[in-house]
Amino acid sequence: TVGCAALDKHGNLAAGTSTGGMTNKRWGRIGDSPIIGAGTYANNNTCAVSSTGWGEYFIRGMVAYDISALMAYKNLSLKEAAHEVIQNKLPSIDEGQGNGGIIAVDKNGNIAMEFNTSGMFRATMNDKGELYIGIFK
Amino acid sequence: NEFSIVIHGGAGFMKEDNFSPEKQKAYKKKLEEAIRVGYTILKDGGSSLDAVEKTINILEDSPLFNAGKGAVFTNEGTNEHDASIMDGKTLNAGASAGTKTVKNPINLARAIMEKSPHVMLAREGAETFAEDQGLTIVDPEYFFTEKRMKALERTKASENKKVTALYDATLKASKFG
Repeated sequence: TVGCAALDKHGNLAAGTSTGGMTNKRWGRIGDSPIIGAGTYANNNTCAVSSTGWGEYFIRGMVAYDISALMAYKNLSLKEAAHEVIQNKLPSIDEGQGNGGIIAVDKNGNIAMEFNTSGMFRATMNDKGELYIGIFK
Repeated sequence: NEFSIVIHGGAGFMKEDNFSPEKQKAYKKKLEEAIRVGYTILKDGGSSLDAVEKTINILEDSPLFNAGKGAVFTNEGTNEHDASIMDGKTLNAGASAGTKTVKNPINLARAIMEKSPHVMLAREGAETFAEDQGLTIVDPEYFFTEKRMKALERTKASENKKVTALYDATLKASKFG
């Protein structure tokens, strides 16, 4: 799965996700990537999020929207909300099976890259042109 | 930050020991190429939607990632793509599921968002809509990669071993997008 979240100079957030799904999938199985609120969510009042991981759990957890909701209703920061959903809520859904992560940017350009696996291919750039690229935790 | 951008190419249980320096370099190079596309759009005053779409296009066109060209195989040996996009300003959204012939599924998701009254289209109908919108259509063979076919064969072989998924690393890993 690949994804991107961005904040532009006009203050507009957007997020997108694209995937081939899971190896050996059958019966027209669909994961979280095309589900708005699970794999992808964006709201100018909070944040833009793209998810990657075990889709069934991300759908049940409504992961992308949940991060936005924690910011909107609990006034959590993006980092706090992402940490709460990925590290605390997801694994508890079914005995630690909700593996994966998210990337997100908030309305102020703050970035979160939260994952509960040993690695996630990821990169960020800010308005100063500072580049970060990571693979492992 | 006046603007910023972040991308991912999938999460999983990759270990540094199993990743050669050359392999790490290849992934990092493609990630940098992709994010610089989006960064340039944003720096020049372009929209976040354009940055997201064009950045994802680079990753979709690479065989390294499980999307577009590098998509994994289904049980039937086909490649089926899903994608979605959302505009934070309008809360408008578009998504496609189960397409086999659309070269860049994120472009289809955006076309659904902007040029249809719907949020999600699936399978043959979504492909027809993509054709109507003039998106690039490819033969399903375009998505074939040796690496992903071998992964499918390994997964199927593991299934036949009568080992439970819980303790089988290949099967467990196969769940990840």
